[in-house]
Amino acid sequence: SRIQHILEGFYLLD
Amino acid sequence: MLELRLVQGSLLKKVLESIKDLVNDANFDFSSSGFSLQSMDSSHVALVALLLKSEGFEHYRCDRNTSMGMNLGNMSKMLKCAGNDDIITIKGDDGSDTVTFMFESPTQDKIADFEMKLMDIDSEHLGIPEAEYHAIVKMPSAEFARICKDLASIGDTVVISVTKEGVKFSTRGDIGTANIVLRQNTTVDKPEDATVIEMNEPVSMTFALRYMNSFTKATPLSNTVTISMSPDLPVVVEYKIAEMGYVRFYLAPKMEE
Repeated sequence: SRIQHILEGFYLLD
Repeated sequence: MLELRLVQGSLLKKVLESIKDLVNDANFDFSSSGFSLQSMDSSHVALVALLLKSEGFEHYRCDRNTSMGMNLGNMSKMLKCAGNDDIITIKGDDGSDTVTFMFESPTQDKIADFEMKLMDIDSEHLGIPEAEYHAIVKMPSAEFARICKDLASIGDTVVISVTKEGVKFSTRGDIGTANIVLRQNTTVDKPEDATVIEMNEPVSMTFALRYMNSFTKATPLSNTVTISMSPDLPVVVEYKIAEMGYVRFYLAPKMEE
């Protein structure tokens, strides 16, 4: 199994 | 000019102890409404969000929004020098490359100043979307800590499943398997001892126990913990800090290949 990158669950702000 | 006086200084000590092993360096963002911190752990699997509102401070002055980069290990070293009953004041001046922590004993007969060097930290700022969670479990924080510790002696990951029957924590390892089921239990003497399950839809997700156990270092901050889950979203493990704010931990689920 792999750990899903947490960034996928968040919005990257400038 | 920044000056924050926290009578219950032990709270700040507990906050630092709860996050310092997960995050090495972080920017503390101060504004007139309070201060916050948001940082990912070094492996970018977990995210910590801290909020302490100005109302919780005896004195709170922040003339303009400012961000201070601090090494949490160093900050923890300094705060460990404060007594548990001490009043802690955080002071900073515009443009300064240091922050001062002042510790006053309750009887005012001992006053200490610790000046810590600040650092420049490049951090990506992430927006945390409001989500409708499939299931929200509120339970005693000590019980959650006990479960995570017990399961970590058997396996590396925990499957958390919420159904209308209750919440199940499962693991498996070389020596065998373990399942712990908590049923909703609201008939308790103290509300903080209750286990409350709000479920819109059943959900089952897998997480690394190493991170869950790290989150439970926040147990001294709150009698209860809230675990919010939706498929494919990071789980939110929240410890509310009475009247002041919260420490929230977000953890990405483990996915099947």
